[in-house]
Amino acid sequence: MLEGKFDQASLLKKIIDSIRDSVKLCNFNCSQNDGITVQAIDDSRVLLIALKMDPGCFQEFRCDRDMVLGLDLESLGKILKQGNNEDYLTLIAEDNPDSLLIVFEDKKKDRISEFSLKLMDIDSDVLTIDDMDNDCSITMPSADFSKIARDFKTMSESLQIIVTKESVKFKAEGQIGSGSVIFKPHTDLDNPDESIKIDMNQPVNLTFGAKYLNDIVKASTLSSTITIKLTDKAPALFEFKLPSGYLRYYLAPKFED
Amino acid sequence: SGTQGRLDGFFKVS
Repeated sequence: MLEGKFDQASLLKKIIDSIRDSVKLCNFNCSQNDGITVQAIDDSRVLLIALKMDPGCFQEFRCDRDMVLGLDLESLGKILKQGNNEDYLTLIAEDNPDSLLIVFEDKKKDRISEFSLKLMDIDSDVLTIDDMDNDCSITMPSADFSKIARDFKTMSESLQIIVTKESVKFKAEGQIGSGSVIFKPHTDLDNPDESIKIDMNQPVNLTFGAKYLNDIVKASTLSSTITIKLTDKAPALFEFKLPSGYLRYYLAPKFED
Repeated sequence: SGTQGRLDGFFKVS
């Protein structure tokens, strides 16, 4: 049996809102030690989502036997809209389930809402992601990165990320012209999440599809910082930390014709 | 501008 209770329904709502525009169907793998993990790749096979909700994400978590819940995220999203952000949210599944029970509890009123979501058999291949040695790692406020991704998409289909030891530069070139934003590393002692950290082994210059970056920054609601790991001619990793665990996006770069 | 790469070339399917 699975029973996972979130202190705030908003956490799962934000997670599903962050991934459902990229992937529609995905398997939620549940286990006592790892909590709930998801790996899903978008139809174009350009963007991969790796989600890890450790048991620490939950106020209470038990999973007696490993199980896989095949979920349609659009349907799950419809049910999650029914609860309030501050409600307790509990996911319940029997062993070998054909449905997932979703329970919202209002903390102040004696109101309990229950929904049952039909599960699906989802055939998906799993990709093995080896730990990569990255050329660069950037940690910055997620709101800043989100603004760049959204603003530059109006100018260009692509966003270039150029990292040197001294700075990270975001650059877009479009029909109307071009633009760039440069950040230099700095440490904000009063607000550590406002700091910008750049670790560089080798400079990189990579180009990514603006459309995918705009899907990725939907997760900015989950964490005030984002870590971007870049390697020449390889997929980039965009990571948002959860209270316990992470939401990661792997995005294949564009190449020169 | 440029050709969009795919993840399959980088990650192994298991």
